[in-house]
Amino acid sequence: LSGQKPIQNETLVELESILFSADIGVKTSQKLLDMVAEGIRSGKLQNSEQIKDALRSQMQEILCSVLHKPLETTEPNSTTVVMFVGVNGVGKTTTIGKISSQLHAQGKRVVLGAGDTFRAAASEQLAVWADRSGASLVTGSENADPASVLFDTVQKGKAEKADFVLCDTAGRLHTKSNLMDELKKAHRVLGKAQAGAPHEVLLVLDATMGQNALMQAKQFSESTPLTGIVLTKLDGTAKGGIVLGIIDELKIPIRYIGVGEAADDLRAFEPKEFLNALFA
Amino acid sequence: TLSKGFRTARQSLSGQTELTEHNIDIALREVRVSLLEADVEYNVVARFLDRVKTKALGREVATHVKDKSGQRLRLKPAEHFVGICYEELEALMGPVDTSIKLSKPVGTIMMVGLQGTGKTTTTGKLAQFLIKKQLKPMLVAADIYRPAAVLQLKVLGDSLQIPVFADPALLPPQLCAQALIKAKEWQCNVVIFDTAGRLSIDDELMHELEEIKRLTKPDNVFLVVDAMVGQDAVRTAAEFNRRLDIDGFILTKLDGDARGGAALSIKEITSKPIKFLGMGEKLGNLEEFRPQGLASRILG
Ligand SMILES: Nc1nc2c(ncn2[C@@H]2O[C@H](COP(=O)(O)OP(=O)(O)OP(=O)(O)O)[C@@H](O)[C@H]2O)c(=O)[nH]1
Ligand SMILES: Nc1nc2c(ncn2[C@@H]2O[C@H](COP(=O)(O)OP(=O)(O)OP(=O)(O)O)[C@@H](O)[C@H]2O)c(=O)[nH]1
Ligand SMILES: [Mg+2]
Ligand SMILES: [Mg+2]
Repeated sequence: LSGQKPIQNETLVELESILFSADIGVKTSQKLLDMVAEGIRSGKLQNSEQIKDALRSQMQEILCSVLHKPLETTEPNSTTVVMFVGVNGVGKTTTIGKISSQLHAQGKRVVLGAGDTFRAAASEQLAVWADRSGASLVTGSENADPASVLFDTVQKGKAEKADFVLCDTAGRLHTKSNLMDELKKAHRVLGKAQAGAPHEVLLVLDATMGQNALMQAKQFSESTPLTGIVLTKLDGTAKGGIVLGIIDELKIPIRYIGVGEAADDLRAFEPKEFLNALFA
Repeated sequence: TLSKGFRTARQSLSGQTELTEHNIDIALREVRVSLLEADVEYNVVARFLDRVKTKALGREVATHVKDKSGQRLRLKPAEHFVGICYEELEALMGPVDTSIKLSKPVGTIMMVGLQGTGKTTTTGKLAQFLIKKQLKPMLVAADIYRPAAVLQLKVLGDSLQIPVFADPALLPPQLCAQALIKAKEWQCNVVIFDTAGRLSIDDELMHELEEIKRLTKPDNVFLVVDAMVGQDAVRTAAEFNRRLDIDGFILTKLDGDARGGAALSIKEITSKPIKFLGMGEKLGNLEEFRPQGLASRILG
C-alpha cells in the first residue's frame, strides 16, 4: 500500500474489512483491491467516494458476467427435469417446496421426487410441501435406491404431462466419494428416464457458509455439471459473498435467492440489491 | 500437511538465524491469509496475530526441544514461529471443558442454533452418548414449525428406543415445561429439548428461546454451529450468547473439508467452551472436543 495518501490507505483498509466480513475470500478480495489500488496509483481515483464506487462497479462487473435468470421451461409442451444438490442442511428440500409453490401459482403442473431415501423423515418433509404447492409426489421405500425413485418420478412427470419435475436429493459432503458417485448415478439414470434430463442441476448454497463453498461448487460440478445456484438464508445477517468467487471462477448463474422459510420467500437474484445489502 | 499460507510463512523464515520484527511481519502476513481462508473472523485474526507477534518477539516459547535420545536441540526460527502459532491457537481453544452439568432427578439440555446446523441429529447423538453413560434420556420435539420435524425426532428416538415427547396443542415454552413433568412420569433422568432453527435477529423467535429457558431453567444451553460457517459465526454466537448465556458449542459436519475457523472465532468472542464435534450423519458420530485436531485443521 505504499505511495498512496493516508486517506486512500484508510479507505482501502476499510474496504478490505467489508469484503472479508462478507465472506468474499482472500483471492477475490485481493483481485478487487488490486484493481482499485491500480486506479489510485494512476490518479484516476482521488477520494474515498470514488474508490468505493470503483470497487462496487468491479464487483457488479463480476456478478453480471453471467445472466441470472430463474427456471424456465425448456420448450413448450415438454417436461423440464431439475435436480437439486448440495451439502447437508442448506435448504434443498425447502427450496423445492418454494419453487413448486411459485410454479403452481403460474399455473404449471409440477411433480416432486423424494430422492432423499436416507435421512429421517425426509420424504415426509417433502410430502408437506407437495400438499402445500399442489404438486404430485413420488417416494420410495426407506433406503431405496435414490436413482430408481427419481427414475419413477420422471415417468410420473411424463404420464401427468408435467411442466416441471423437481428432484430432491439427500444432503452430502462433497468429500464423500461414494455419495458423490451415488449422485452421478442418479444424474445418469435421469437421462435414461428422459433424453436430455436433467435439464437443470441446481447447487443449493447457504449464505452463511464460508470459503468451503467454492470447494463445494467445484466438486459438485464434477459429479453433476451445474446449471445454476440457489443461495439460501439471505434473510439472516450473512452476506453470501462466497458467490463472487464462484461466479468469477466457474461462471454459474444464480437462479434464485432464499429469504425465509415460507413458500413466498424465494426471489430472483438482483446484483444491485445484493451489493446494496453487502455494503449496508 | 500445512496449508499454502502456513508453508510460505515457514519458508520465509528458513535460513534466518533469529526472529526479528521484520521477518516476523512477513511470516505473519502469510499466516493471516491462511487463517482468513480457514474462515477465522477478520478481527479475531488481527488479535491472534498481535499475540503471536508479541510472543515471537518476547521469545516466550522454549527455544529448545529434546530429540529422541534426550539431547537438547535449539529450534530454528521457522520451527519456533510455527510452534508459537500452534501453542497460541490451542491456548485460544482451551481450556477443555466437555462436561455436561445434570441436576437430579432430571438434568436438562437445550439445543439452539441457526437453521440446518444439525440440532435435531445432534440431539439424537447426545442421547446415544448419554445412554452409554447409563443415563435414561427423553427427547422433546419443540420444533413445531418445520415440516415433519417432530417425526424426524421421533424416528431418531425410536432408533434408540427412548421416548420422544411432543404435543401439537402446546407452544414450545409450555411444551418444554410439560416435558419435565412427563420425564418424572416416564422415569427419565435427562431431557433434551430440540428447538427450531432460527435467525439470531428474529426477535420473536429469540424471545421464544428465552421463554423456554425461563420456564425450564436448563442445566445446559448448547449452540449448534455448522463447521462450514463463515464470518457470520461471530455475529450469531455473540447474539445467542447475549440472550441465552449459552453453556457451550457443538460444532457439526467436521467430517467434510471445511477448515472450521469459526471454532476459533466463537470461542474467542464468547469464552464459552466447545463441548462436542459432529463427525457424520449417524448417531454414533459424536466426539468430545479436543483442541489439537481442530488447531492443525484451522492453521492448515
Ligand atoms: N431463514 C431461512 N431458512 C431457510 C431458508 N431455506 C431453508 N431454510 C431452513 O433451513 C433448514 C434446512 O432446510 P432443508 O430444506 O431441510 O435443507 P436440506 O438441504 O434439504 O437438508 P438435508 O436434506 O438434511 O441436507 C430448515 O429449517 C429450513 O426452513 C431460507 O432462505 N431462509
Ligand atoms: N455430514 C454430516 N452431516 C450432518 C452432521 N450433523 C447433522 N448433519 C446433517 O445435516 C442435515 C441437517 O441436520 P438437522 O439435524 O435436520 O439440522 P437442524 O439444525 O435440526 O435443522 P433445522 O431444525 O431445520 O434448523 C441433515 O442432513 C443431517 O443428517 C454431521 O456431523 N456431519
Ligand atoms: Mg432435504
Ligand atoms: Mg431440526
